[in-house]
Amino acid sequence: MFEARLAQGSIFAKVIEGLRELVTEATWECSGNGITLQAMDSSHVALVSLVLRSDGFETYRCDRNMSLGISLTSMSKVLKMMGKDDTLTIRVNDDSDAIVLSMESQNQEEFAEYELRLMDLDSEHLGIPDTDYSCVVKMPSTKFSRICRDMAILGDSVTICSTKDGVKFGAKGDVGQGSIRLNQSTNVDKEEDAVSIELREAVALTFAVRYLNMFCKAAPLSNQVNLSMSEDTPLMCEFKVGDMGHIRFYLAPKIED
Amino acid sequence: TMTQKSITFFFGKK
Repeated sequence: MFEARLAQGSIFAKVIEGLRELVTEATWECSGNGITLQAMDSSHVALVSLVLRSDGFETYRCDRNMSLGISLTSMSKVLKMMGKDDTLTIRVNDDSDAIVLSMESQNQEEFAEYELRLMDLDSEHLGIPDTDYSCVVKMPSTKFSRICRDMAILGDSVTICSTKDGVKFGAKGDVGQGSIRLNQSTNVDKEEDAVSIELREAVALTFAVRYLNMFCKAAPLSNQVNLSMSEDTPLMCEFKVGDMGHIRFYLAPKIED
Repeated sequence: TMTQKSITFFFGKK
């Protein structure tokens, strides 16, 4: 049997909203350590890796490792029926072909239960190498979302150039071109508003902005986003999930022929 | 011209 209870069910709903544009169905790997998921988008340009550690749940029980094939599209629809302060319990009974989502209102006066049929999915796993990135940019996730949305107006690609002083996002297309430059914050009251850059080597990388905009669907999970970059290496775009885990999106760059 | 690489070009299949 698998059962995991999350006092703030809305966190789980935000995780699903963060994933479901990039991947419509995925296999969840459940073990005693927690829940993990790795999936590529249908064009195999981007990869997402999710970790939710067991100690982040209010209660967690996993008697044996399980691989659960789940339609994220359907799960998202079910989770929309959850109240914003509801407690969420996810359960898979032994020998069952369904996942049960139970939602309980804070005053314990309303209790809803939905079942979703599990799917048999072919999943390929990729080995993600440990990388010492040349540059890590930390910035407010709302700012990153706004920049990606604005860049998409100008063109299909965005070039991210990072130096020790700042990071520049630039795009050009048929309508024209533009760029936004952020300097490293020197003095901020709140850490979550800061832009910080850890740099060993300057980098300039070009990415399809459409994917960055899909990654930004996970921005409501976290005030800050980390962008880790090295030349000729996929970008790692990370949103923390509270203190229980993270969503890491990897995006292959566009490379000059 | 720039070419979009696949993620499998960088990360090997397990």
